[in-house]
Amino acid sequence: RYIVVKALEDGVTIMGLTRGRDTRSHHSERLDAGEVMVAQFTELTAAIKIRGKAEIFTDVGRVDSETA
Amino acid sequence: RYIVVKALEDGVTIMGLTRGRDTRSHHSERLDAGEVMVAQFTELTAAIKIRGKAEIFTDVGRVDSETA
Amino acid sequence: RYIVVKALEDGVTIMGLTRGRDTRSHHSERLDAGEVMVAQFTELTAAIKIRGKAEIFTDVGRVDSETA
Amino acid sequence: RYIVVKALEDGVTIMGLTRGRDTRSHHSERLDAGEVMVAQFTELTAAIKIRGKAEIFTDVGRVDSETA
Amino acid sequence: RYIVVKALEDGVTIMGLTRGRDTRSHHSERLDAGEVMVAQFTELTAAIKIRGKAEIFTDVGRVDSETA
Amino acid sequence: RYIVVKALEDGVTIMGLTRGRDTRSHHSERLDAGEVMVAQFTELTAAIKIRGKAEIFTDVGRVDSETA
Amino acid sequence: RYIVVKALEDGVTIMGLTRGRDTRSHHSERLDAGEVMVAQFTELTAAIKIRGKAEIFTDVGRVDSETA
Amino acid sequence: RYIVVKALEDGVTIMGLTRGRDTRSHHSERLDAGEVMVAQFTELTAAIKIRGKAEIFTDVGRVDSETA
Amino acid sequence: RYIVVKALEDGVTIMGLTRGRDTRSHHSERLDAGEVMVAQFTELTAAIKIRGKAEIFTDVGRVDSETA
Amino acid sequence: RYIVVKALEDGVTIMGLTRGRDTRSHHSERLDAGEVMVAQFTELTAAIKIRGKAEIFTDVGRVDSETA
Amino acid sequence: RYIVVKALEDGVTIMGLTRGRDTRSHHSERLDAGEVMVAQFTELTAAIKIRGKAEIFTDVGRVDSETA
Ligand SMILES: N[C@@H](Cc1c[nH]c2ccccc12)C(=O)O
Ligand SMILES: N[C@@H](Cc1c[nH]c2ccccc12)C(=O)O
Ligand SMILES: N[C@@H](Cc1c[nH]c2ccccc12)C(=O)O
Ligand SMILES: N[C@@H](Cc1c[nH]c2ccccc12)C(=O)O
Ligand SMILES: N[C@@H](Cc1c[nH]c2ccccc12)C(=O)O
Ligand SMILES: N[C@@H](Cc1c[nH]c2ccccc12)C(=O)O
Ligand SMILES: N[C@@H](Cc1c[nH]c2ccccc12)C(=O)O
Ligand SMILES: N[C@@H](Cc1c[nH]c2ccccc12)C(=O)O
Ligand SMILES: N[C@@H](Cc1c[nH]c2ccccc12)C(=O)O
Ligand SMILES: N[C@@H](Cc1c[nH]c2ccccc12)C(=O)O
Ligand SMILES: N[C@@H](Cc1c[nH]c2ccccc12)C(=O)O
Repeated sequence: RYIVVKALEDGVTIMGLTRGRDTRSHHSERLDAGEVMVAQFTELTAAIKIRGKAEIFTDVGRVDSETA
Repeated sequence: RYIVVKALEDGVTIMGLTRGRDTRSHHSERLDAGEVMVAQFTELTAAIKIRGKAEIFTDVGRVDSETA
Repeated sequence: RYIVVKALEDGVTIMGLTRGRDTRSHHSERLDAGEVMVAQFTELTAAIKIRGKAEIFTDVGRVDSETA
Repeated sequence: RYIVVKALEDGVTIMGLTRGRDTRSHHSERLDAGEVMVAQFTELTAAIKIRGKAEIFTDVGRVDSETA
Repeated sequence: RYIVVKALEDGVTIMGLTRGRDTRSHHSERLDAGEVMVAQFTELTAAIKIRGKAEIFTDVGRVDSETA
Repeated sequence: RYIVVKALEDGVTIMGLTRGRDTRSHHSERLDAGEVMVAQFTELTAAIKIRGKAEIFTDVGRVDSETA
Repeated sequence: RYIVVKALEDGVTIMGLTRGRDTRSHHSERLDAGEVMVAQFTELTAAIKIRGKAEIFTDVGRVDSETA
Repeated sequence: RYIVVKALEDGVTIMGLTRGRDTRSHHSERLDAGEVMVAQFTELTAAIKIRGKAEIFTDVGRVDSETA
Repeated sequence: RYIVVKALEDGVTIMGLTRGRDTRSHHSERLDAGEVMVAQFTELTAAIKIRGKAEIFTDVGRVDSETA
Repeated sequence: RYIVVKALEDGVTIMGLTRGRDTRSHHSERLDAGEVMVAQFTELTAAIKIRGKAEIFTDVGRVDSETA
Repeated sequence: RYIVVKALEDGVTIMGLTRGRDTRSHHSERLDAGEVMVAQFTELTAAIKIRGKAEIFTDVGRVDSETA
């Protein structure tokens, strides 16, 4: 299963959080305005956190993340 | 399977509760206003508790959590 | 499979009842007004009982629990 | 698979009937007015009987049980 | 898979018929007016026969059984 | 998978035909007016034949059997 | 998977054709007017041929067979 | 998976073509007007060819074959 | 999974292309006007090419092939 | 899973790109105007690239490729 | 599972990001205006990043990527 993120500004970050006893960020992908990332859940990634202004598409709904 | 949480205020907490004989919080993720987290159920996480003002999207419905 | 419970008052309780020959409460989670819990059925939990005023979302329907 | 029962009066009973050669009640859960129980079919429970006034939600339909 | 039966009169009977070379009733559950039974097909039960006035809900349709 | 048969007259017969090299009736269940039978396909039963006036519900459609 | 056949005249025949290198009729069931047969595909039966006037219900559509 | 063929004229032919390195007809079933055949794909049959005037029902659509 | 091809002219060709390191035509079936072929994807066939004027039905859509 | 490509001009190319550490074209199929190819994803093919003017049908949507 | 990308300008890049502890680009496919790529998630590719002006089709929604 995957999610789709489209950055609506520069410097949007998509953090992959680890599966298992520890919950830390193993990778932080930077997206600039207009770029799109399609990211799966994997053996490594059990949660995904998005910061910045972006459109997010998932199986359970579509939502926009926003900058403070 | 996963859920999607979008924080509508600063300091929203998403607690992962352990699977198995014990039900304790193994991790508490803080989200600030506008941030989005997409979190799976896993070998470790059998329940998820959300505190603070947030939009929550799941397979069985969409609901808003609220601050007291 | 999981259910979603949103507390509409303080002191809502979500009891996990054991799977197997015995049916007892292994855990009782307290939710205060506005808090949301997303809880799976597991190796341990074969039934869930909700007391207090809450919105409950499941695969087979949406229902509100109420205080006496 | 599970069903959802919401008690509409005090003293509603949800009986789990055993799987296998014998069909007896292994557990009888009492629900008071407004309480909700979400109960799975399991290795132990192959049938469920509900007495009292309650709303019942299942995959094959929604029905109300009634007191005599 | 299961069916749901709501008795509309006293003395409704739900008979479980055996799986395998023999087709006999291994159990006959009595339901009184307003009671509801949710009964699975199992290793033991390959057919179910309902006598009396009742509402019956199944995956392939909803039908009422009637007394002669 | 199962079918549902509701007898609309006395003496409706539901015959289970054997799976395998032979196709013979291993059991003939009699239903009287108003009675309902829910019958699975099994290791033993690969075809079902209905005689008499009855409502029949299946995954592929609903049909009425009729007396000559 | 199964099909449903309702005979609209006497002497409708439902032939089960063998699975494997040979395609021959292993069984021919006769249905008289109003009778209904629900027949699965099996280890033995890989094709089914219907002669006579009948209603036929399948997963891919409903069709009537007709006499010459 | 299967297809349904209803002959609209005499002498419709349904050819089963072999699975594997060779593609030849292992069986040709003749249908006369009004006859219906329900034919599976099998270990032996990987393609089916229909000649003559017939109604054909499949999972991906319904089409009529026609005589030259 | 299969596709359905109905020839709208004589000499339509349906080519099965091999699975694996090589992509060559292992079989070319000729269809004349009005003939229909239902062809599966198999251990041998990983792609199918259609030349000539034909109606083509698939799980992902219906399209007509055309002659130059 | 497969896609469908209908060439709208001569010389459309469908390139199969390899699965695994290398991403190179293992085969390039030429389609002329009106020809249709139905191509699976396989052990060998993990991505497909289309050049030229064509209609493309997939599970996730229908799109036209175009010449520069 | 796959996604579809149609380039709306020259020089669109589709980057496959590695599965596992490392998240780096293992391949960057260039698409020119009008070209279409259908790309799977694989043992190697756990995330896909798209730069440039393109139409993107996925199971969870359709989105356009844009140039800065
Ligand atoms: N390490 C956690 C990551 C996680 C998944 N879902 C969560 C919900 C809340 C908190 C952490 C998580 C786990 O494997 O389960
Ligand atoms: N440790 C519990 C967590 C849990 C899941 N669902 C619940 C419902 C109620 C209470 C606790 C739970 C378990 O594995 O089952
Ligand atoms: N211990 C019981 C819990 C239970 C599940 N569903 C029930 C219905 C009724 C009563 C008890 C139950 C079991 O494993 O089956
Ligand atoms: N012990 C029975 C319980 C049961 C399930 N479905 C039934 C229907 C009718 C009577 C009894 C039952 C069994 O395992 O099968
Ligand atoms: N003993 C039979 C019970 C049964 C199931 N479906 C039936 C239909 C008709 C007659 C009997 C049956 C069996 O296992 O198959
Ligand atoms: N003994 C046959 C029963 C049967 C199933 N479907 C049929 C269709 C036609 C005739 C007989 C049958 C079998 O196992 O296959
Ligand atoms: N013996 C054939 C029966 C069959 C199934 N589908 C067919 C289509 C055409 C002709 C014969 C058949 C087989 O096992 O495959
Ligand atoms: N022998 C071929 C039969 C076949 C199936 N689908 C086809 C498409 C085209 C040509 C032949 C075929 C095979 O097993 O694959
Ligand atoms: N031999 C190729 C056939 C093929 C399938 N899909 C394709 C797409 C493009 C080119 C060739 C193919 C394979 O097994 O994968
Ligand atoms: N060799 C790559 C092919 C590929 C699939 N999806 C992709 C997306 C982007 C780039 C390359 C690819 C792989 O097996 O994964
Ligand atoms: N290497 C990472 C790639 C990845 C997938 N989904 C992600 C989400 C965020 C960051 C990285 C990823 C993994 O296998 O999981």
